Amino acid sequence: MNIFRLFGDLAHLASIFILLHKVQTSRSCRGISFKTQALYVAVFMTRYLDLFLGTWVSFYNTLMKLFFIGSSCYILYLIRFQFRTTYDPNLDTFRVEYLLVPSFILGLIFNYEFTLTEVMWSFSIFLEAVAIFPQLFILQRTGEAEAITTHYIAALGIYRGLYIPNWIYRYYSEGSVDPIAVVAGIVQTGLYADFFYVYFTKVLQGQRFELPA
Amino acid sequence: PYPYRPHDEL
Repeated sequence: MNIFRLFGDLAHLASIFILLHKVQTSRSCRGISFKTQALYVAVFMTRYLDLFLGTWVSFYNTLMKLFFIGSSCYILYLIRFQFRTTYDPNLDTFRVEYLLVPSFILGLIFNYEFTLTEVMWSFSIFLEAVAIFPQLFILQRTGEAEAITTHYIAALGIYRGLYIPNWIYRYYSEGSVDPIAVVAGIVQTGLYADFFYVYFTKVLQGQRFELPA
Repeated sequence: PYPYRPHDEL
């Protein structure tokens, strides 16, 4: 564990708490993509299969995995049931097959071992890299967003961004590289570039998140 | 060790 990964994980935790806070206080999931949230459930379920196979990394690792699975399922429940009337499926129209199918094919091609758990692990890494697309698509379509929704997206972007210095650190301290995670992680972080530009130049200056026309 | 390491990250 190093400071980059720790703060990355904390940013990831923060993003979930921000999202829960937004939904609970506004009693609305307006502007939140159910599809992105469902993809995260798929990501966690397929990546954390090792939980059920007796692989033990650390108490921290297990606790976080259980939290990510539990909280992502809870968020789906909130959107689908508790606040379903505030969810607008007509805005959330990104076709998830375009993300699921290529991620699965990439998982079949690029993996560390051709076994179910390893292919699923790779699939989850590729899927996570692009899972934010439906959420960004809603932003794109509406052209604006509540500040709290943008804080959620920013925390998610910071999370994966911080993993990059973590990998550089691990390369020098342990001599190990995880090429699949690194390539997907760089792509994932890159997808936030446009968003971050608007976020840092507008939202953090106290202005509304509005995309240029 | 390169290239494989057990998945110890989240």
